[in-house]
Amino acid sequence: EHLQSQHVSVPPNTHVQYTFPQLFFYKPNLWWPNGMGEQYLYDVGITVDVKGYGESDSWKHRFGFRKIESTIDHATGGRLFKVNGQPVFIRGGNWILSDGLLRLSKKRYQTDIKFHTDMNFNMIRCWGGGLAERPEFYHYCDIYGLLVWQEFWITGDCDGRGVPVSNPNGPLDHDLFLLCARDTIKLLRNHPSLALWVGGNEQTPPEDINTALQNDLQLHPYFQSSNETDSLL
Amino acid sequence: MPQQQGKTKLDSGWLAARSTQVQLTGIQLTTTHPPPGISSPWIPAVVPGTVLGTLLKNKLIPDPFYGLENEAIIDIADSGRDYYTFWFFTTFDCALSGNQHVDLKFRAINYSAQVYLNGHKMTLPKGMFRRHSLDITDILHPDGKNLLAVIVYPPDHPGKIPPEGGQGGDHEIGKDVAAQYVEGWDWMTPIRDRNTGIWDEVSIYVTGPVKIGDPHLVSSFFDNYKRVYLHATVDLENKSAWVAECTLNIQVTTELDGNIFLV
Repeated sequence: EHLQSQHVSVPPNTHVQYTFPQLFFYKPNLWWPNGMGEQYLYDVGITVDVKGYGESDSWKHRFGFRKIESTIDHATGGRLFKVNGQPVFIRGGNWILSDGLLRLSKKRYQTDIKFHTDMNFNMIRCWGGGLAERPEFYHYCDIYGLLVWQEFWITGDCDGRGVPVSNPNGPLDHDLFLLCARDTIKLLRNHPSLALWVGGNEQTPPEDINTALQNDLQLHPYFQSSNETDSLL
Repeated sequence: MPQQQGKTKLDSGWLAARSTQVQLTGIQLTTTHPPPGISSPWIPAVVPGTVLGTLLKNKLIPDPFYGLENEAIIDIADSGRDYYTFWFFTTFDCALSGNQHVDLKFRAINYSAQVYLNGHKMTLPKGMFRRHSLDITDILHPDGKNLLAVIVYPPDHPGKIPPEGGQGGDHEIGKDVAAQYVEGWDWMTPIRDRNTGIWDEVSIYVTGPVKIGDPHLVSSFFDNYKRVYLHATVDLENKSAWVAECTLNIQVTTELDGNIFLV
């Protein structure tokens, strides 16, 4: 029941966006952070066959069914996380990047990330002065159950709070910043370990960037799990 | 024999040279005067990687993370941008059949670049955190042997490290969309080339007439996680000149213990 085929006609030299009818799962195995359960992953494969040609392209990704929510607790000002409805006490580590010269390797990622699991952590925070981490980083966080807090490229020191104060309006090219942010979101958004996008470190991005990011990152109401959506579905 | 579809990484056989030591143009490098191999000024290059990564691999600089060795490496603020503006060169085989198409993909470069393939010039715009995809179907070499040269430029605002150091140096790097630690922080020494280079994977990606782009998977949960839906949205691009009648398939499988697959 987890195989579906749809016919789509694509005009010449054009892009189309297509949404499959949703696939139903009864009590699927859920993905849990380290220490709360198993990090169950499914293989999702998408292929496109073209009449008269055969298979034209294919795509595969390891996907975990999980729902991550986080809200600000007004009593403490802290952020409360829930995974699959269960509150989770966050035990996490700071992450700058693998190597100062960007000598990035799967083996290094696996070793570093498994080390965090062995330390009984369940979150890694990717600092805004470092990188938007790479798919290989997220792949091992998916496997070992480390939630990821990913910051965009704004830091208090370089963007308005440093000594001397500099770049109070962030980078010079806001459109470029948003283009890079949107492309990064597309690159990483299917990883179950991705728990939270954060505007920057110790600093809110400039108003226009922050508003655009908040808009872009809202989950479409169609996917909100709530009673009214239930009837919609 | 049609080219194998899907991704082929270009991560070996790269050469590099400092731009100021190469008098040829990108067009000449990828047509009449390709580098003759490892001979000055061309050195073996580490791709994906940065300029310093390649220089370190060739022992042309000391390891910046040992002792005070980083002080022995000239900073871009003192050397000027050209000193860390580098050419990267490689060749690859790719011969398409019938209705195949091919993209040249850079998952990330820092900070901007010009790409030359078989004498054709293309631009990779600025930004450290963006993917680039170039349709090279029509500029492949007929004999399948392709020459690729990329000149990579440092960030626009590499900044200057004040004598007292400090978090983010003089903060100039914050004007660009790039990693900011490279000007140094309380835990980190400045990176002399500001991580200039082809720092993430390069690949060629072969498809038929229709290509899948950036699928988006979302799950929604009901009845206390008993009833779950998987929603999938894909971009499709028809690169051919006629209507493509497609069958789109989505399949979700899981590995059970012992490699028994449940579909």
